[in-house]
Amino acid sequence: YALQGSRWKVKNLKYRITKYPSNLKRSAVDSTIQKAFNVWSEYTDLTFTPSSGNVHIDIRFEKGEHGDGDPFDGPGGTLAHAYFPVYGGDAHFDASERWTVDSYSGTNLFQVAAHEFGHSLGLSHSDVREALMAPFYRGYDPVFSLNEDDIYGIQALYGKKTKKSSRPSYDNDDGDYDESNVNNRKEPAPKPSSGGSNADLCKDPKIDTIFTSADGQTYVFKGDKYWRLTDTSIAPGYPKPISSNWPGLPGNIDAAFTYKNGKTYFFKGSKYWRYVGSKMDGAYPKEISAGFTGIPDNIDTAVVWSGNGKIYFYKGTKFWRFDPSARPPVKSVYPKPISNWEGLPDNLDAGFQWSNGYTYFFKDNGYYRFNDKAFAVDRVSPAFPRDSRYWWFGCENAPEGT
Amino acid sequence: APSTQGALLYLSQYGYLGATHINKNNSGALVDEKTFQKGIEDFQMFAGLDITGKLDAQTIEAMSLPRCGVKDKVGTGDNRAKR
Repeated sequence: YALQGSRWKVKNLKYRITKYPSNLKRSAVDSTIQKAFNVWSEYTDLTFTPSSGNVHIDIRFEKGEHGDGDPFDGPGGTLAHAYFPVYGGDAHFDASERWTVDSYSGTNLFQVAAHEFGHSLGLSHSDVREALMAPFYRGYDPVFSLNEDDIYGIQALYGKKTKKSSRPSYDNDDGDYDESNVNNRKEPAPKPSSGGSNADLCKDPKIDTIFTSADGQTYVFKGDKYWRLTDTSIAPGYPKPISSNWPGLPGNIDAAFTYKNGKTYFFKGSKYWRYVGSKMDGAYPKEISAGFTGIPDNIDTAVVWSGNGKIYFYKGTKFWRFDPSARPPVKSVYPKPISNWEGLPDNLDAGFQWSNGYTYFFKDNGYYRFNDKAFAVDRVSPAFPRDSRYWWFGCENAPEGT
Repeated sequence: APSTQGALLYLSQYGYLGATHINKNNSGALVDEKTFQKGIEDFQMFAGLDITGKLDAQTIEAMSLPRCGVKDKVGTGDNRAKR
């Protein structure tokens, strides 16, 4: 990252949008601009409040020459520019661009605004290609997350976040894990039922999906119900209706994962939903074909693979790799056969990365532990697949042979 | 795709030519080859391209990308007068 050399002395900043673009609703612009500011308040104590009268940051959508001697050039080329704090912090967007929200077409207002506000706060362009503060527009990123380079930059100016946020603290990890810890952590050990009712899972352990939330809790979905898993069994008080913790989310979910931006994505049929904690993160459901172009409908499962931090989708005998920062996000070489993942069966039910760093896949009554370093299902005793009832859900007895 | 003149404008606009300022109205400004090559190299380095010092296809493509209008090189302060 690069610091320009100036910053705001106060952390509570006010902004105003004095000129709106013609092709977007005002309410959409308002919410997108606030969301773009939130990118920076997520990791610092900075706050951004819309206001009238005297404000710190003035935001305008302008065409061509607009009074600052730095004219815009029409569609493409220069998209926007912003002034460092010492020059006032204002942000100007080229009104000739086709600004869009949550769409692969046009130019994504959220991403460009978040970048420009980085300048408004004192960040220069970064030479880290993946950073938000890199100067080039990379196209719409449906699973945007701030790069650690940007986080270090903004925290160098304004310090780390100290105040509690109503939003969950996001995991900034890049997907790698500490191998030294992996070997010290244990497999989920068999234990009797712990007060919750695991009857459904013990009777039929085939699950819809399993995932870990941004705050480190592991959840299992089956039908309309969900359970929270402990290190050894299921937590007391479960199952609960899915809708009680994720309002608006239907049952019989196909797949779910939590990305490094801390947001959890749920998939069912041709649609997907995005949540921050228990709150739906905008207007959902949306079409998988729109938000995850190149991924088919009716997937079996999806995981963020620790080997490279990319998102893998599985369906039937095939898998697809989705890289949000690449264009296109799914390369033409996909789909590939699941048999490339040594030891994994086709037609998976669920998969996720557990706190010990291993990726686990579930199918029917059993599960497989995938060793991301060896790129194969572990060959250990007892062999995989092992029975999910005994090893994950706290059911009393492992059936014979498992 | 930018011509040499277009590339000069680009490099000037985004801070790769130091104090040399070029705009559409004084496009005849004299820039020696060494300054141009250094500007290209700096841009290639910043954009993560192979550093050839030449206005090659990868560089032209990178210069054609939509981008932020703020300069990549905002100065190191070397040219500030001593107070």
